Amino acid sequence: PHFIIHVPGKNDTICFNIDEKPGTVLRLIQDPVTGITVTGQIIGDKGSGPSSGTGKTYFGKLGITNAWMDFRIEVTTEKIILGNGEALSTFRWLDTVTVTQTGLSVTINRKKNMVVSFGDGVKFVIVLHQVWKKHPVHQDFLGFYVVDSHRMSAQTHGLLGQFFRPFDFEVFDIRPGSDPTKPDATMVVKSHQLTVTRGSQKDYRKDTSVGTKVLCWFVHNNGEGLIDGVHTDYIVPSLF
Amino acid sequence: LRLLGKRSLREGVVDGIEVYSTKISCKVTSRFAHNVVTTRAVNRADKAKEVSFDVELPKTAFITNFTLTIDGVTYPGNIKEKEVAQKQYEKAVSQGKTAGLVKASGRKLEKFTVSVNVAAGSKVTFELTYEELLKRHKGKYEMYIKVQPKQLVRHFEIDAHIFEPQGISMLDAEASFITNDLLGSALTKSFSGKKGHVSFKPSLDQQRSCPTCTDSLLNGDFTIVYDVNRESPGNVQVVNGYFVHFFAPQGLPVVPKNIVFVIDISGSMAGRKIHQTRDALLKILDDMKEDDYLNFILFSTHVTTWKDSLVQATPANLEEARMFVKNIRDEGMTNINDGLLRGVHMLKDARERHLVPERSTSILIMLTDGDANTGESRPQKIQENVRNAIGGKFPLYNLGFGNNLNYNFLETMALENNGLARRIYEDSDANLQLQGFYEEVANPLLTNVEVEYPENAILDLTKNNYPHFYDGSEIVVAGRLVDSDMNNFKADVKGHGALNDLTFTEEVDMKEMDAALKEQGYIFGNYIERLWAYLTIEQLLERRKNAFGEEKENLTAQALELSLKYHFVTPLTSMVVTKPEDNEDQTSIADKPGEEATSVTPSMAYLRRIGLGRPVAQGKALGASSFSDVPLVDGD
Repeated sequence: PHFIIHVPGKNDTICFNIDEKPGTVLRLIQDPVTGITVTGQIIGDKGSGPSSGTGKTYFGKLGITNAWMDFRIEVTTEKIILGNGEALSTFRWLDTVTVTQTGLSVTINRKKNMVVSFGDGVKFVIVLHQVWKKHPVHQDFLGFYVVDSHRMSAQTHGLLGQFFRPFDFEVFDIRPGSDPTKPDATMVVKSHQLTVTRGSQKDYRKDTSVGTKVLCWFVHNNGEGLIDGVHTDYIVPSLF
Repeated sequence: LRLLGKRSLREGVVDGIEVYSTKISCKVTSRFAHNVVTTRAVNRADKAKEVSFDVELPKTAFITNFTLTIDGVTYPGNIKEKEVAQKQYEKAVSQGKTAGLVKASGRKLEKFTVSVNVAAGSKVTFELTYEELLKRHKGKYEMYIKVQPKQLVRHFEIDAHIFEPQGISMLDAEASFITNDLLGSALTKSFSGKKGHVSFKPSLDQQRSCPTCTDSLLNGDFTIVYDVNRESPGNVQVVNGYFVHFFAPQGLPVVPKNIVFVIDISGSMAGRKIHQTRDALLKILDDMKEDDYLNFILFSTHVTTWKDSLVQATPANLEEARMFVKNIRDEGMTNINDGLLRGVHMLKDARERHLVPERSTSILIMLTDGDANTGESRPQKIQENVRNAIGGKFPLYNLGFGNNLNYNFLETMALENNGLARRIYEDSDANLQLQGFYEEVANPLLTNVEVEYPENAILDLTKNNYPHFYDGSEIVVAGRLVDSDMNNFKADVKGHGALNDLTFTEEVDMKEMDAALKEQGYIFGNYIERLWAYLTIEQLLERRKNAFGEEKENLTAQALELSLKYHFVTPLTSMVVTKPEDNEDQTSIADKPGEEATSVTPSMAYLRRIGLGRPVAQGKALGASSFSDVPLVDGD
């Protein structure tokens, strides 16, 4: 999957990929104060095992829990299961439904996206990317966007959560790269000096089929140097 | 010679009458069933013979048409206001003419009977049409057809076509009389996409009760069950400016219940009834979930309770409850008032003292087999007391065990309190009936369901708020669009779930709808308008039961107007059939009997005295079912 980190103070964007085997579960957000955790399970293309397919990976399943509310949401490309214990509600991406309870609102917009809000300071959007059912290679996948995180604590961590608090970076020495359309540069971030490449990713929040092009500095090697530790530190055994 | 030989061996001729064709044609479009029962017979005797046509149809159905055709001349049925029809009917009676009637018949059915004299060599065709909205119970729609021809029929056929725009997910047909032979060749059932088809077409030989018998084995229930695909929880269909909205979400957790059983243990419950009640309660206890709360209140002359307040359905409490239930014994008289008021108080108290979960629903179920005869015994006062005590806070379900009770009283009281009444028939399966009722109301997935449409866009809406949505059921709302050319509209369904509040939104795109519905033309036309009319009349009649004075008059007028406009035989209308007999015009009348059709009403007693209630068994029974020795009653 691709990660896009917009840095408001710099008015610039950093991006990176995490390349792991399908089935791997990554911790995206973990906040011990609000109790919110978000995890994502990787899928590949159709029929892709560790050694097949195009090598491209996506999120096929997402898990959102709020430990203090004893509430969890499991989102797959087929259905959305939310609740706790045995009292689970199951919805499909064909439903248009809003589920509300104290401190939580979940809205599923038929075949498009779902919006999860915890109170008025945490809002996530999950986008359903549907492909042609009979496509020989590609399959449906999910996009995860953090729209509002201002109520998340400073202790929030995870592949995305670590970037909720302000951080700084510098990019200099922009130079031609191996691809003439994508210059390389040097980035200093979190006390590391990295070679980055100017590239682009797509933000699908507004338009789930075409998306909006976002220019970003691409950090190679699974975000090494940008993320705290290494990407394998974020692998967890299961969605919940 | 050969021809003569054949004539002498003609199959299916009984007492000179040959029923050569009976066809039950069912067309179901979006749960709305349009059934036509056609029987054709010929009098092969050398003198005039009387033949009768009997059809048993569901109590929930409305007859919409009946025609009698003799030698090519058709005598249609006319639907009139009941009083007008009655006058015509009484006039006919006073002139010594006879009549056909619809009577209550068993638990689910009512019987339509008409008879006519047919001249030697003449042919007669009877055609009865009725319509009903199939209701979803326990995850399926059920269409029930009683099959009981009294003789072999050369061309016997049940032909059901089902069209469901949502697509059919399962379809099955069963007959209580089915044999392997019939199963293999006479019965076919198939479904694909939006269309389903069931055909039952036994040959003459297949109809015989034994290879050399001349009597028919076709005697029993023929049931078609099906369900539809539910890609989304709601489905809205619009045709010609009328719409219907079906709502049945799946995958929601059950809302915990706080349930109080108020059980009549008076002396009249002695024997089998109390035994069956105990059996049913024990089964119900097995189905209780740990999140539920319960209690038992027993009433006879006095009121006793199992526990002072509601208790959680923990394994230990359930075990104790089983012991309590096993020891229920009959005694004393019937104090309905105090029993119910204790139950109401217990449920309210549990809520006020936060003894039960915040997100739970309260239900009061009363079972009685007789009228109140001690304590407050005036029905209206009991109704008033209960209504005031409940204050609309939770539903009351009344189960009337057997026939020796005032069912109207129980029904009115239940309807006044957002519940419903059900008669439990005093048969060997009474315990299963009790248990079945409990299962219907045991799994609420949503409470306080409200269906909302854009303001100023909708007219003539049927009931759009329901206290509960039960698992396996379906909420149906129909209405009329202000502007039949509008391109789209949105419907919201709001309800409280076990954990949270939910709002389901259904966007209706008319253009999409038009395209989807084009292919259904072959089934039958303005079905949504008729469905809306059926549902509206049904709900007006239900509200009418609880209304008084001017409100009752208004409800009656509305229901009557629609019944006449859409040709439904409802409790407010009658169908008059004028037929020729003995060279003299004769009038028959079809009324819809009510649930209280358990005794002869004064007007019927009058009619019987003057010889109207003639023993129709003297005729030959044709059609889908036959006449048997039922009491001559009419519940008008």
